[in-house]
Amino acid sequence: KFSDIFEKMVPMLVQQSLSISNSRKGELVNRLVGSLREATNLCNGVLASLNLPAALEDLSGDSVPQSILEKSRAVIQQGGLNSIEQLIKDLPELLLRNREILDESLKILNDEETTDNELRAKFSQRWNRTPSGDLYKSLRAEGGNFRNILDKAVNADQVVKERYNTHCEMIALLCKPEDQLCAAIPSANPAKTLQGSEVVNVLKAQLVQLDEIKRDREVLEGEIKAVTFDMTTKFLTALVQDGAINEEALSTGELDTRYGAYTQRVQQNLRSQEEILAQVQTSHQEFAALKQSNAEASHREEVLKKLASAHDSYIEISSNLKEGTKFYNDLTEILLKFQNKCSDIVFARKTEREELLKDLQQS
Amino acid sequence: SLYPSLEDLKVDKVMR
Repeated sequence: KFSDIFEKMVPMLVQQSLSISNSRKGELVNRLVGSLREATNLCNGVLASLNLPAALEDLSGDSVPQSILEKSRAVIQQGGLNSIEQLIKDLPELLLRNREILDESLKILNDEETTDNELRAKFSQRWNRTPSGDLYKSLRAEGGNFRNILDKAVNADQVVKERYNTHCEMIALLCKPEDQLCAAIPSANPAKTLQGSEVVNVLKAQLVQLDEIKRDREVLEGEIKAVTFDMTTKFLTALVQDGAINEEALSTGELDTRYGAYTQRVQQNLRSQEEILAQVQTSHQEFAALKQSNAEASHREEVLKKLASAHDSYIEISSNLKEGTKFYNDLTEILLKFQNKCSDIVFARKTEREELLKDLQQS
Repeated sequence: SLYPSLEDLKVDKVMR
């Protein structure tokens, strides 16, 4: 039942090439997925600002348009306001836990160095071991890096909190049951005989196309993320044949083969959204001109727009909060490893110190 | 993404 624990071991150069190649791949995937997500946010923003699709569904002028109802149910189903409030409340504690681990780690380095300096002052050149300050340089640099990361995280927390404060009122309204939601939306006399007009059908068709583009996007994102490949053999072969690894060439070549088609499909997806959104904006102008514009109608439209964008903000805020929670938990693990490194070296230095002290006292 | 990436921190510095 022998399994060779060294089976996966590779030369150093291959190991480094693999980690660079992996981060190259990670960057490409993030860029592709990021551009798709950005396009979805843009699309949602434009539609919300045009009060679409709600304006097309809002025939009676006093009931809750279907798309707003669906958005309300979606938010409630994902836990509504309470779920994000709870995550927001947890952020400061997660931050504090990370700070404490970091501060504690750096403190034990400082304390040991202080003692080392005191003894060096007392025994001067007889205290002939390397000063702790020199030994701890790289650990302190690493600690400094963690501090920067935590400061950036604090800014991110602030962004999320502000986003939450801006939208929580509307999100709360969206979370209300249908009757209360309906009562909260100002009513306006029904949209005249818009139902039959051609521009309403054109707009509806355009919105269906946008939905299809978004659905394709989700499939595309899944496929992009599912791509896996291993460069080990290629790097090993290169090392054997040429004695060196041209990581960049090999990785870029592989990434082109694996992701070339996806990159094109992403660009095509973004282009078609751009075209359709432009058409929607033109049709909407025609639609808006047809609709009667009086105070009640525009007041109602304002609230419907806010409700639609409250849904989009809810999705964004909860994804930010999930990202933040994961960030802090991942960082805690990394900081605990850092803490172990600090306590290990300090333990070793203390043991060494005691021995040196004994020798000096004897001599 | 909003939060800093921890990717390169997760890679244990083999050289250390």
